[in-house]
Amino acid sequence: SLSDRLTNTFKGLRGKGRLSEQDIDNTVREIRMALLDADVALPVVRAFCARVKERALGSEVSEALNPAQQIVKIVNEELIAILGGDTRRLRFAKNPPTIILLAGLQGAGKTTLAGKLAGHLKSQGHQPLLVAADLQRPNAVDQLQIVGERVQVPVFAPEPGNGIGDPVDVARRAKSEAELKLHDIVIIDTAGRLAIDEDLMNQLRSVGEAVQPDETLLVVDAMIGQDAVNTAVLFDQQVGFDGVVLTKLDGDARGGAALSVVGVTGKPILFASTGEKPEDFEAFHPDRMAGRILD
Amino acid sequence: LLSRDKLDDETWEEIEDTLLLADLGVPGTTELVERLRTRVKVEGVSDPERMRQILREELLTSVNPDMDRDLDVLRNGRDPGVVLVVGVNGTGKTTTTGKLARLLVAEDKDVVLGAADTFRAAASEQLQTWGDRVGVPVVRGPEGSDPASVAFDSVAAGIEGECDTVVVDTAGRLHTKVGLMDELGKVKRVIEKQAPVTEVLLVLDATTGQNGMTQARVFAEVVDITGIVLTKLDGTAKGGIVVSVQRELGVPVKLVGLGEGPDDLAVFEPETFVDAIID
Ligand SMILES: Nc1nc2c(ncn2[C@@H]2O[C@H](COP(=O)(O)OP(=O)(O)OP(=O)(O)O)[C@@H](O)[C@H]2O)c(=O)[nH]1
Ligand SMILES: Nc1nc2c(ncn2[C@@H]2O[C@H](COP(=O)(O)OP(=O)(O)OP(=O)(O)O)[C@@H](O)[C@H]2O)c(=O)[nH]1
Ligand SMILES: [Mg+2]
Ligand SMILES: [Mg+2]
Repeated sequence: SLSDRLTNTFKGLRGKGRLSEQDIDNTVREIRMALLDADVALPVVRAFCARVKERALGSEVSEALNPAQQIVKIVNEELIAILGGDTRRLRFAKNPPTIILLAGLQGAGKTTLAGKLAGHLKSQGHQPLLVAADLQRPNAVDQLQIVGERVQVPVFAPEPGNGIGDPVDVARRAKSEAELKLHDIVIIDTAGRLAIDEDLMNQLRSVGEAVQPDETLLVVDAMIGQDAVNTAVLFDQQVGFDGVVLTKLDGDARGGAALSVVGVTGKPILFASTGEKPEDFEAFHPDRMAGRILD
Repeated sequence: LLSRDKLDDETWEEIEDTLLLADLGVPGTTELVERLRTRVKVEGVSDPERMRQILREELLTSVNPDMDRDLDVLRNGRDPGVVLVVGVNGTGKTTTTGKLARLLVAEDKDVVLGAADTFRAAASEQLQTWGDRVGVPVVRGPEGSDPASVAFDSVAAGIEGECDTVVVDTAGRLHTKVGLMDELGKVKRVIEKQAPVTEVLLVLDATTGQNGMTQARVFAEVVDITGIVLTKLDGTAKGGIVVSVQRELGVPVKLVGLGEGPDDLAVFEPETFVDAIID
C-alpha cells in the first residue's frame, strides 16, 4: 500500500530532523509510482504529484510528528477532493421527459448499465423508457430487450438493428414516444465506438443534437489504463458529456481511470457498476475509490 | 519521439513517458530504460537517431520476436482442433470467435461454433448472427443451461461432422470470481472427455491497464492459456500490457483485433506493434 511504501521511505530519515527537498522528492517519486501502478494516467499523475509536493513542502509536514502519515493524509485528501469534488446526483429535466444518453467505448458496459439505471429509477417511482439505439452490434436490440424485461421496463425498439435503422431517427422517435406514453425518463443505449472514429462520433453528436439530453453519461471500464485520458478528452470535445459511470468495480482493477477521467475533464463520476445483475448498481463513493487506488 | 537534435535528461523523460503511456507499466518501463542507459553508455551514443534505433531494438527484444505464434487449431488425425475462447467481460471474445471462423472458412476449413455463454442476455443470438454471417453452424443450448454441456455438444458435432475446427465461445468472467473460474475449468475438462483442447485463447482488450497481468495470471492457472488475442488495437491504446504478460507467462500474443468486422483479425506482428508505440 502507499502507506507502507512511504513509511519505508521515511525509515531512512528518522532522527534527521527537518525534511529536505530531496526527501520530499523521493517521497513524491514513491507516490508517482504508486499512482502509475494503479493505472492513473501519466499527465494526471504529474499534475497530482506537483500539487502534493507543494503541500508537502509546507509546515503541515515539516512540523508533523509523523511526516509519512501526514503525507499519506495529504494524498488521500487531494484524491478525494478531485474524485468527489463535484459529485452530485442525476439531474432531472424541469419538464419531462428527462433524457439520459449513454456513450462509451466498445464493451464498457453501457447496455447492461441501461437496465440497471432503468431498474433503479423505476424503484424510485419513475416511469423510465429504454431506447434501443445501438443498431449496429449484432443483436444489441435483443440484448436490451432482455435487459428491459428483467427490470420490467419497456423498451422502445422500432428498428431491428444488425445494420438496419438510424440511431438519430430512433432517438427522436423515442422522445415522442415518451411524451405520448408519459414516460418521465428516457434512457438511450448507443453502440460502443472508438473516440477516434470520426463517423461514429459525428453520429453520436447528431443523436445528442436531435434530442438534447439532460445527462450524457460516459461509461468507462474500471480496468482501462492510460487510454482513459484520450478517450475522455475526445468524447468530451467531440460529443460532450455531463457525468461518468465506472463499471466492473467488482473486479480487482485498481481503477486509476477514475482519477484520470475526472482529472482531465472535471466531470463527476455519478455511479458505480459492481456486477452483471440489475441490482449491482450504486452511487459512486469517492472515499472508497481513493482507498482502492492507494491500496 | 526523439525528434530534437540532442540527447539529455529531457530525452530520457520523453522515452520513459512513451513507454508508460503505452501501458508498459512501471517495472517494465524501468527495466527497459535501464537496458537503454547501459547500451548508451557502452556504445557511447550521443545522437537521437541512433538512440531511436536502439530503443526500437530493445523494445522489439522485449516483445520476443522469435516466439512461436502458430495457431494450433486444425484437425490432428481423428480429432478436430478445439479452440476455447476466454477472458473477462466485454473484451471481444464473441467477436473474435466469429472472426476466427471467417479466417478458417477463407482457408476452406469446416468449422463449428459452440455458444457456451449461456448466461449473458442475447449472447448465443449474437454468436448465431456471426455464424450466419460467416457461414458456419452454431451449437446452442437453452438459456441458463450448463455451459459445459453446450461445449460438449459443439465438440461432439465437430467430431461427428469431421470438421477441422470447433471454436467454443465462453461467457465473460472476472478472474476474481472463484465460482465462475471453477466453471471455466469444468468446461475445459468436460470438452477434454472427447477431444483435447488444442488452443486456449485469452482475449485481452488493448485498453486494459496493469490489471491485464492479473487477468492473464489467473486464467493461465485455471485453463492453461496457449495464446493471447489483443483486441481493439484499432483504437488509440497501445496494448503495452502484453509485454509483461508474454515475459512472465511465456504465452505469445498470436492475433490482434483491428475492428468490428469479420475480416478485422490479423496475426500479431512484433515490428508493427513496436512501431505503433514509438511513432
Ligand atoms: N463483472 C461485471 N461485468 C459487467 C459489469 N457491467 C457490465 N458487465 C459485463 O460486461 C460485458 C459487456 O457489457 P455490455 O453491457 O454488453 O457492454 P456495452 O458497453 O453495451 O458493449 P457494446 O455495446 O459492445 O459497446 C457483459 O458481459 C456484461 O455482463 C460490471 O459492473 N461488472
Ligand atoms: N473497435 C473494435 N471493437 C471490437 C473489437 N473486438 C470486439 N469489438 C467490439 O467490442 C464489443 C464487445 O465485443 P464482444 O465480442 O461482445 O465481447 P465479449 O468478450 O464476447 O463480451 P462478453 O461476452 O459480454 O464478455 C463489441 O461492440 C464488439 O464489436 C476490435 O478489435 N476492435
Ligand atoms: Mg451495448
Ligand atoms: Mg461474448
